[in-house]
Amino acid sequence: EPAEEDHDEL
Amino acid sequence: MNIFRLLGDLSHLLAIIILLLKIWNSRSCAGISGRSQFLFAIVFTARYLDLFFTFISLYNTVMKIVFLATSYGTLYLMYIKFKATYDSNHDTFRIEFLILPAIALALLINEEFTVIEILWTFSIYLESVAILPQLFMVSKTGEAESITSHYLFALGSYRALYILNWIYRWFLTEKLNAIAIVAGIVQTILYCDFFYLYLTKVLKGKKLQLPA
Repeated sequence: EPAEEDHDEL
Repeated sequence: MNIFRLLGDLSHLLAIIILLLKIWNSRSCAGISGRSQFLFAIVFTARYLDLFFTFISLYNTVMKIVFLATSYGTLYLMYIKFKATYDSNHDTFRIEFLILPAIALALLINEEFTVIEILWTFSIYLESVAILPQLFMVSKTGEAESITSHYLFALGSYRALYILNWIYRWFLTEKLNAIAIVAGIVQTILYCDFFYLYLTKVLKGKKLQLPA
């Protein structure tokens, strides 16, 4: 299960 | 956050502000591609939907709001307020040939098959080619005002700085997103021709002439 994608970049 | 990403975001913000000031002060959007600005508004809308339910940092939230507001503000100036000065004859790039492949690719190649992730991935793919209508328009008109070339330089530099940010994060063995990196490299490569002309011509006070 891929880690929850947290897109911290703009 | 690292210096490369911060400089990248500031370069991006600078580009958007240069464009807004150019249109507002000259009361004209001659030489500017409304289609590219339209694509940028789609990119920000698709990518920043998480604005309303994930909080990463104040900086992140503020910048997302600023980017959304300025991109729609630019569309307003181009298509409503200064519509008479919009050069639709030279702004003819078929953007459906950019949007549809970006949607297809986002459905095929993504990290997670969820609505938010697909929209984010779509926005990454679309952003990598969103400048094409503008570059196409400059090549069609054969030249660009120096303020427009400063805008393009700042806009191209933003993703180039993000590549340095990804290299820096790789050395720190931080988590990286391959989709964003590949698309960011493609995006930056599209500017190479322009970067060469900008550095060899515009900075010497000459006009930017793209070979038609």
